[in-house]
Amino acid sequence: MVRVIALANQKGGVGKTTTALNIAAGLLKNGQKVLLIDLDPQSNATSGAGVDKKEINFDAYDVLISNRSVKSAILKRTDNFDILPSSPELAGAEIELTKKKNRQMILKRKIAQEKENYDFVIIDNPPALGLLSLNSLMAADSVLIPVQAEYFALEGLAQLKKTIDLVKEHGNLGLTIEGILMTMTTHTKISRQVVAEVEKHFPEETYSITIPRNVRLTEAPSFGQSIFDFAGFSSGARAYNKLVKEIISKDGTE
Amino acid sequence: MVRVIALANQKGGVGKTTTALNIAAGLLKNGQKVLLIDLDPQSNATSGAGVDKKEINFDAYDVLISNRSVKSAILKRTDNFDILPSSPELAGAEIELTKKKNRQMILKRKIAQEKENYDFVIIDNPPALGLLSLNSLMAADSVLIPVQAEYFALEGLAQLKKTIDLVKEHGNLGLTIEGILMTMTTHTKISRQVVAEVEKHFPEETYSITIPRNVRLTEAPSFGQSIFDFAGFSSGARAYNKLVKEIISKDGTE
Ligand SMILES: Nc1ncnc2c1ncn2[C@@H]1O[C@H](COP(=O)(O)OP(=O)(O)OP(=O)(O)O)[C@@H](O)[C@H]1O
Ligand SMILES: Nc1ncnc2c1ncn2[C@@H]1O[C@H](COP(=O)(O)OP(=O)(O)OP(=O)(O)O)[C@@H](O)[C@H]1O
Ligand SMILES: [Mg+2]
Ligand SMILES: [Mg+2]
Repeated sequence: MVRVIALANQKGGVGKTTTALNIAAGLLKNGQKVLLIDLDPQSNATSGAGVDKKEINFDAYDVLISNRSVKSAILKRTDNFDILPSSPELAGAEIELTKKKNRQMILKRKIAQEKENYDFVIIDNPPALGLLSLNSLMAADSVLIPVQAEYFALEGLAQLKKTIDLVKEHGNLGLTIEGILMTMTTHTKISRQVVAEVEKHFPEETYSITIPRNVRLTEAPSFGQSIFDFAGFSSGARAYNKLVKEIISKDGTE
Repeated sequence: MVRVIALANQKGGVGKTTTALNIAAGLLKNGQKVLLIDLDPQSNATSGAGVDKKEINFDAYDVLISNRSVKSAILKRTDNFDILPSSPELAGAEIELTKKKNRQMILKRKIAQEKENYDFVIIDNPPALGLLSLNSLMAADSVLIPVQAEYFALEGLAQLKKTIDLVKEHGNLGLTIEGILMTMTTHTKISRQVVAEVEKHFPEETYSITIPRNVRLTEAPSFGQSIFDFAGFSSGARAYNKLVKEIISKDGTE
């Protein structure tokens, strides 16, 4: 039974892409078959996974706007790891999608067949709650919400929760919160305060596992590697490893 | 002669809001009259400036979508500092703006009179190149681009430059780059590499001043204070002070 997990948070720079890349890699390490979909026009997940722009024939823009099949756009990375790459053109998709019928359900429809070939589909999103992220939330079974352990990151949480509730009411009844993941935690007072505040407001959903600020996590994608390949003994690798074990053990039957 | 400076970068979490708040405060310290406009639905600039949601009557959404005047929505903070606050409703503005005529020019038209009461207008934007940011770029004289000294931040730079060139061709001929500001710099190899790469591609536009990673900058907004009031002797305060002096000395006549 495939599980589709969307990464979402309209606050920028909170670790959506870093989490998408490293849980995809961690799931692979645990023998799972994974499709990574990059819906962010910045293509950070595409490049962080080591994809060279020259390898890309079709991308997420072609699938959503020009009706290409997912199969024609997927790039095979390893035996068990495929990626649907992004491109800068996707930035124009937000406006072009407003003209289409059922504009929020396009991704769900497009991946309906293909997703059955995998154990997990991980979708990275841009820092916004626009039509690209809505497509993701409609196609997803659950949403993983990275929250940076810093003051500004607190503000968007209520807004995000509201959006998830709206998605449930208008088209994706079964959407659940996979978890709220505190990222870039440090030993500062402000970091501890933000973590405590999020745990207070969302006690059920917040993972006990937190991802510490770790420079290895910023270096790994510049080599197109996951944290496990780049610095397998780092604090970042250990934390993402625990997170992946938790995701696998929750076999999706709430 | 008022100068309208927009903060823009579609990459999230690079320091747009932190820079907007601290250059606004720094300009005040130097006797300038400042209007801060918050066009980000996350309202980080609004709360970072110490505004309580209860104080807000009208906001940027009312100005852009419901045709309220800028004057009716502005909150007076101190003698020389006003703010046009944001609200979560602004998230819906992207889609609503697509239906309006001259949808990119609304902010420019709305601030045309009001801006003359100030020396500087600073506009904070969401992490996207959608219609909210386009409104800002059309209304601005120049754009200040914070770039985080980390690998992922490099990718969006070419896209951003393309967007600025498009804006120049379609409506705001006079738009210039105020500067590219490297933020959250550290003594790591990856930070130095990214700074060197940006300086190589944009030698003219990149400030020699860089903003170091400094925890005081993340704490200040949780008290509604600028870095100057919160930790005036910190490395963050010293760097933003230098930046403000550079902005004032460049009196805008390119
Ligand atoms: N735990 C961590 N420790 C240190 N740096 C981190 C950590 N997680 C992410 N980063 C770095 O912080 C920056 C922001 O992370 P990332 O790009 O993954 O966030 P994002 O939410 O995907 O951003 P955007 O909103 O732009 O899509 C990146 O430079 C990344 O390398
Ligand atoms: N020089 C710095 N040193 C340390 N932390 C910083 C620095 N500048 C910004 N920050 C912190 O990094 C985070 C991202 O900064 P900020 O919110 O200003 O970026 P942004 O570009 O406005 O984000 P968004 O794309 O979501 O609008 C915030 O938690 C902020 O407090
Ligand atoms: Mg990202
Ligand atoms: Mg911001």
